Amino acid sequence: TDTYIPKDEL
Amino acid sequence: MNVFRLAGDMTHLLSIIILLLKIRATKSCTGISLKTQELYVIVFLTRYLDLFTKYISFYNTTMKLVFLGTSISIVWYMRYHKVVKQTYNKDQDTFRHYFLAIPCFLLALLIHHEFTVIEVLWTFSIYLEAVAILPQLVLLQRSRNIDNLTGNYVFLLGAYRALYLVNWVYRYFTENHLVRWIPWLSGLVQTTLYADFFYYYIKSWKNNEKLQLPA
Repeated sequence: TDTYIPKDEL
Repeated sequence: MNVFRLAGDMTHLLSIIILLLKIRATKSCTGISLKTQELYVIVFLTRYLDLFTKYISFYNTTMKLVFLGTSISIVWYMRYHKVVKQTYNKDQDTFRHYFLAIPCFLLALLIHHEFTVIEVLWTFSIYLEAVAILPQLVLLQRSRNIDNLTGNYVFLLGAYRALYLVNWVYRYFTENHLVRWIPWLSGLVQTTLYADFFYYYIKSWKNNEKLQLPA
């Protein structure tokens, strides 16, 4: 899927 | 960053600090599962691969280093410290944790967001974290008396992911309904595994009695 999911969590 | 996620990270950090204090102050790791601690090292190593390639924030980088450092030092203490390693319940901590890691890795190969090394290993770390507490919960059921620090450690560890669930609900409604199935479902499984521990922990706290898990 194209929606970019930010990896900003620990 | 929202207050739920910050509370979750602080709860997670507190749980690790309590465990380190228990080991360093009492020079004992009785009741602690080395298998679970080793799984957590694998979780952090596979999740923080982009530690040096992707800078998100000072907080993010610092916390990743703290989690990596503390989890590795806990395993070191339990494996190599001359006094602590004598107190490890080797004959009770018998959960085959590879039976947990391998299915998680296979699942990550099948279900992931994109098929790259970093992403598959990140997904593996999310699945593995969900089940990593199992050896510790099994050990708690086997060890008759659970000391307060160990009980508090496991409780805070479960509470941190429950706070993350709240954080995900908050982010869903405030960040244009971005869906994160993989961490959501894994986080739900992870928190559910603590359900009966939470029940007995809160009951023992209410009745002011020793924490005891039914065999």
